[in-house]
Amino acid sequence: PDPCYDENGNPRRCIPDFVNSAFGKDVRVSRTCGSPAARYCVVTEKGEERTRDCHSCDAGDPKKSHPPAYLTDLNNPHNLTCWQSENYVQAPQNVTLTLSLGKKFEVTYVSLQFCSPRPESMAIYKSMDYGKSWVPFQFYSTQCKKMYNRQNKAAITKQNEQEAICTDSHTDMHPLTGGLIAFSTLDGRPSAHDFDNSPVLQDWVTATDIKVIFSRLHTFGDENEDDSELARDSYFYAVSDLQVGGRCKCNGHASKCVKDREGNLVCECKHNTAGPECDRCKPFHYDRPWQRATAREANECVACHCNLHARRCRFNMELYKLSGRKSGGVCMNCRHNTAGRHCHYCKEGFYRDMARPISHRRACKACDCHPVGAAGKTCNQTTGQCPCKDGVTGITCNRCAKGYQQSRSPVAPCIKIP
Amino acid sequence: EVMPTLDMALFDWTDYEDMKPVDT
Repeated sequence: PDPCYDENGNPRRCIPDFVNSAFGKDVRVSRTCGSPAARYCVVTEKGEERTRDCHSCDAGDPKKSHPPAYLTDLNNPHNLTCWQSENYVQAPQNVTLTLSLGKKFEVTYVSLQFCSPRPESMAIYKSMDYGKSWVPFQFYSTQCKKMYNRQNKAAITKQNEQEAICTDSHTDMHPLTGGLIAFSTLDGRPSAHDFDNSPVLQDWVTATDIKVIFSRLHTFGDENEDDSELARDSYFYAVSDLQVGGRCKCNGHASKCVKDREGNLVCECKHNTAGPECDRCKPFHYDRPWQRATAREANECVACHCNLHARRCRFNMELYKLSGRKSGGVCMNCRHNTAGRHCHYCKEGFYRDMARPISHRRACKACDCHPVGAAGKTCNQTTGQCPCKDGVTGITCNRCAKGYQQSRSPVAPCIKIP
Repeated sequence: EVMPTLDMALFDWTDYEDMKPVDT
């Protein structure tokens, strides 16, 4: 059964599965440790006592490397793999993770599970145009004002639902490992409960790419003391799992996304819609404007009514409004000698053959009005009767009426018999 | 009674050249 249609075949809203769209994808990272190999140290605490275990990060050695692939590989709690940055990349320097989702997604959350202490400051951005431009999604910092010039936990109102918030929650240095940062895109947004009817929030959660910028490391404050090198080798960013939870964006017109011929991820559009996000109507289905599907209404696109006489049509808003928002399609290039918005009558010089339905290829016959006996070339749409000159008769005006005879004048072809 | 159809050959097109059908 197709989730986009009910058991009676009627269209209904359908949405792709909820997935971790980051899983298995490549993440572009600005500064990963191991090239060249370098020492790093892990601090553990037992009560007041801190111990430091040092290791080597070596990109050339699979056992000692911490590549970006570990961000989105299978997250096995019993065997954590951690991506790790170079040591002591401290503000104003930062480390950037960039993830391309491959198409528009409606993001529900972005989460990061850390192997190191969580950053003191970090920012999450999104792009809606495949990385051309970036919009802030969320900031985390113990010093929101100083780091991002934003108020801590600013209120979100109906007027600024697309505002990125800065919060100091989740910015503790502890736990030293295993800390989680999870950003929920709709948290605290006033219209979240009515997402279906909120184009602003639908736009807000839409992303093609996610970028995470680690802006400031937490430290114990020993990075400038004696033996600062050892201390600095203990400060780095390390993440075991980057997740971007959400759904492939298909505007309610598809239940899954598939790879197209070029390998791009696209929606498997139903309801006569088209485009990577099912965000327009497919050709010839312009009888009403495209709309996103809602829980109540599938808003499928409807084919134009052209009685099989046209392959193309266009939408006309005025007609649509005049019809009470029922039908606005206008057929283009009516064939088979038909005409009208729906190719539903015969064009000038032709008349209906009532023995055939209007959708028949030969539903319109030529009038065939006599070049001299008829006063014009256009005949009656339903009878085929041509307009005859005085004294002339016949459906095509090709003979003189009773009491008349043919003359030599093409202007008055039939004259009364004296 | 069958009515004879208009005979195009009988018409005098002098002064009405512009009205004359192409194929006449």
